[in-house]
Amino acid sequence: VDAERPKDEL
Amino acid sequence: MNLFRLLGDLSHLASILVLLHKIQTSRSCRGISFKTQALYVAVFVARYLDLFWRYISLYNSAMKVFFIGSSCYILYLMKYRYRPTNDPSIDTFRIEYLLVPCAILSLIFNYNFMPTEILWSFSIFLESVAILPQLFMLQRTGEAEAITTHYLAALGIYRALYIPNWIYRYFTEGVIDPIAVTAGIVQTGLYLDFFYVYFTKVLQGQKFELPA
Repeated sequence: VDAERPKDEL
Repeated sequence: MNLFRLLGDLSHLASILVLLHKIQTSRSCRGISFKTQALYVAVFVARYLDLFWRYISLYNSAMKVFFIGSSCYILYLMKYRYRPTNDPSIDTFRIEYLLVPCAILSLIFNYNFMPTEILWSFSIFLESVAILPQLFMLQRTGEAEAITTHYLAALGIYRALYIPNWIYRYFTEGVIDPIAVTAGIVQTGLYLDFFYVYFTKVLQGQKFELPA
């Protein structure tokens, strides 16, 4: 599992 | 996009439309915390500036423009058009107690130590607590108009729905965003007392009143 932020979320 | 996130975003959209409707029809912003609304402008500007260099989808861009535009418009309504109905003497929460810790947290917890990512983290932390001046004001006055409580409920449901969205994304995409998840859980937690009164009183047709 990668810890990152999904850039498509508002 | 999954259903939880879509419904969450729509709930967020609905909350702002309800707030605008309340202000326009009653020609008053009584019961609304200017400080909370100003914090939302800071949240949206800090987070959605990526509008200028990152294109995701028309949906994504349109929502970002709407959230920045509508939050600035609400500030304008409160500060100018309906200024006499805005009572700063009951909006007394000290927002520096929110801004400073959020700024420090965003310098420690971010996905990349660069201005845009630090601003993103800051906006996530600040959003999680931005409702506090509003809830504090509610606590002080002890009651609220039904429409104000519908606004708050839609706003609370929005972040609550992001939690199943993150669980869904964890299992389907294998990604997890610890910063947003932690802040999102805190944010939703702040609404629990409010939700309790809202669901047991307002939705049963009673007035929103806090026990003395």
